[in-house]
Amino acid sequence: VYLKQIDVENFKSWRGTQVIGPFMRFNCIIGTNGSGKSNVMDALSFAMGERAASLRVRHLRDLIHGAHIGQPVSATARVAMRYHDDEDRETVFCRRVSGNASEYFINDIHVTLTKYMEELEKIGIVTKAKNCLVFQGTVESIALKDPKERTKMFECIS
Amino acid sequence: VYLKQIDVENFKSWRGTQVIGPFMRFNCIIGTNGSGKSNVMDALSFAMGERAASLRVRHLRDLIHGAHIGQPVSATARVAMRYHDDEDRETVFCRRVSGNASEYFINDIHVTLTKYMEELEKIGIVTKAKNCLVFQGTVESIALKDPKERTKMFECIS
Amino acid sequence: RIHLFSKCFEHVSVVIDQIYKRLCRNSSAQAILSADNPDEPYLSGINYNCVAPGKRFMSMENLSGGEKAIAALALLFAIHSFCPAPFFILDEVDAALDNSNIGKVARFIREESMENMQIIVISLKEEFFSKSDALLGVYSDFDVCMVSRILSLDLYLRTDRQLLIF
Amino acid sequence: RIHLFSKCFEHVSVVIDQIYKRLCRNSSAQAILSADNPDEPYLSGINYNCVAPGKRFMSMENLSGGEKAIAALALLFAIHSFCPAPFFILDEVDAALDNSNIGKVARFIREESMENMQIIVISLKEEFFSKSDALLGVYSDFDVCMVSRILSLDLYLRTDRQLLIF
Ligand SMILES: Nc1ncnc2c1ncn2[C@@H]1O[C@H](COP(=O)(O)OP(=O)(O)OP(=O)(O)O)[C@@H](O)[C@H]1O
Ligand SMILES: Nc1ncnc2c1ncn2[C@@H]1O[C@H](COP(=O)(O)OP(=O)(O)OP(=O)(O)O)[C@@H](O)[C@H]1O
Ligand SMILES: [Mg+2]
Ligand SMILES: [Mg+2]
Repeated sequence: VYLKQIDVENFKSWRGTQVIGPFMRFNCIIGTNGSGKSNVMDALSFAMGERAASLRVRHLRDLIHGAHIGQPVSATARVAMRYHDDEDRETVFCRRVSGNASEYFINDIHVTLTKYMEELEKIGIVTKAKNCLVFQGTVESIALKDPKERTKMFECIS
Repeated sequence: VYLKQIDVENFKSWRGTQVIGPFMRFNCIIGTNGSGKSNVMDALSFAMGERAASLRVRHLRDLIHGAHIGQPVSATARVAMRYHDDEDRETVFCRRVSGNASEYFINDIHVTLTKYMEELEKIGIVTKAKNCLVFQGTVESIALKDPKERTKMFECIS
Repeated sequence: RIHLFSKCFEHVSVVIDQIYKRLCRNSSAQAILSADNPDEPYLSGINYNCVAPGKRFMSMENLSGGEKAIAALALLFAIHSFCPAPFFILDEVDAALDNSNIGKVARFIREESMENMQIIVISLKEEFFSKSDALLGVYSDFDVCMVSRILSLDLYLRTDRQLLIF
Repeated sequence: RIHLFSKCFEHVSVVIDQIYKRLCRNSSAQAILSADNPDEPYLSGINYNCVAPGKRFMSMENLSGGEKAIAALALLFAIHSFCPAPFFILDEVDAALDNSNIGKVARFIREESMENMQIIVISLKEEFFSKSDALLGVYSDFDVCMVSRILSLDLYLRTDRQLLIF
């Protein structure tokens, strides 16, 4: 299974509907300070079910393009992750926020958060174990966790 | 007043007596990861009266060369800052640690901590205001302090 | 549950040392995971220590910023090998690294992406983006407020890589 | 005491905007300090906001890593102008900056060191050390454990700078 592309709609600095990708095996995102690179990471974390605090905002509605200057351009923001398996069959995981409420879709079918997370776990994404995201500025703290925290981390992934 | 050089003696990765300097107006310290650059910053902060926690150690005696592998080479560690004024007269501020106790010297005369800090303030170094040290990895947090903390910061410098 | 925990702990302790040696390109480097209570690791804390290249065994707090960043990457990739996610996203993990370590980490990540999983790296440094298959350039456009746009370059088979980027 | 606080607050609020414009090399950039209770600033919190180049007014949390680092440097230098210390030590403050911002910050620091105070910068980037008067190269020597040594280069009047460093 691999990530083919991400569709973002009015998410943070990404206005309107934009496609980010296509992704290959080893991908590098470059750009000047403040251009919107970490916002791509936030878009992926959002689609994987992360809370507002890990997305550098206070409320989910602040994710909508323009909300940071008090002029949100829409009532909703949406991020869809397109996965392909070895036979190139596509599965689309999508999360949408309207106001502070989230809705989850798998291949355009509305599902509950529990179902959404279950399906993500089936392809190996365990959001609460944070086993595949390293946010900007946090890499050193991963090595410095206190021993008890590290035991919890191991408990989560086993 | 400007800093001319620093004499370090058995301080962290700096073994024996070594001279760091001479310093000019704009100085740059370079070197590979783990070579000992931040240890120079720690030496200066130590000589300015900082506590063990800001020096990345648990106890002052861990500052002695070799203490990090349980084989301290000496019972003491020493750092001296040599200041020159406009007529090139030198003032030497020196701090020495033996075990966990610190001793302070100005031009080789043993003084109390209070006197030492008073003299440093006369040349503009107010250690508790941290107005001249930026430790590795902390620059962004300076902009993100919460408003009450910022008021305290202003109180300290005024 | 207890059995799973021990299996995971054993697996990661073995793998982390191999990964750390590969990251440092140095066979004397060591990464050591140890439990305070080895019989029942799930009840006690787990310690993580590294012997950085050319250094002796010391506690993680004594390592430098760059040395800690490499130790952290070793732990991440070791955990991943036990519980593999389909992809990894790393946001400027190279910020504290000197040029020689950037080269080592970029080569390691390239090797991992060929063998084990898809990797997305956000970086400001040329060493990283010159080794990637796909380059995604984000730039700012201005309207009512700043708007991000993206350009994507497929570098996979291009031999004129150097020309393309600069 | 109260009088001193207000004087400091007024001074820093004026200076910080000038410094931020100089750091960004952009006259539309703004740095704004505001007190919750302007009549008695010492009783309330002090807010700090920046309008980064090309952006609108937003809270500091929304800025990116690199943008925050520049905002922090502006505050530091503004405070320094009120309560001047004889020197400044900055340990890898350029870690999150892109190449164009590194150039701007390095030029600003050079200007400040010529006019206002002595500056010591620890950096891994060539843009910084190629603009300095004195270059101090730290290297590792090995004995019972790693030992640091230093080499110092006086670049002050040298015209063959490029030659020297590489
Ligand atoms: N809700 C929003 N709507 C529109 N733009 C936003 C919103 N939230 C944040 N932004 C913009 O995103 C920018 C930050 O983007 P981001 O953190 O992705 O930058 P970056 O490319 O990672 O930069 P750096 O290299 O400095 O880390 C802010 O400057 C702001 O202009
Ligand atoms: N008490 C001590 N005695 C001897 N060496 C020590 C002591 N404490 C720390 N060290 C050494 O100092 C090293 C860290 O040095 P430092 O933090 O200055 O590196 P740095 O040059 O700043 O690296 P980076 O570029 O990664 O930030 C450790 O790897 C350790 O070997
Ligand atoms: Mg970023
Ligand atoms: Mg350092």
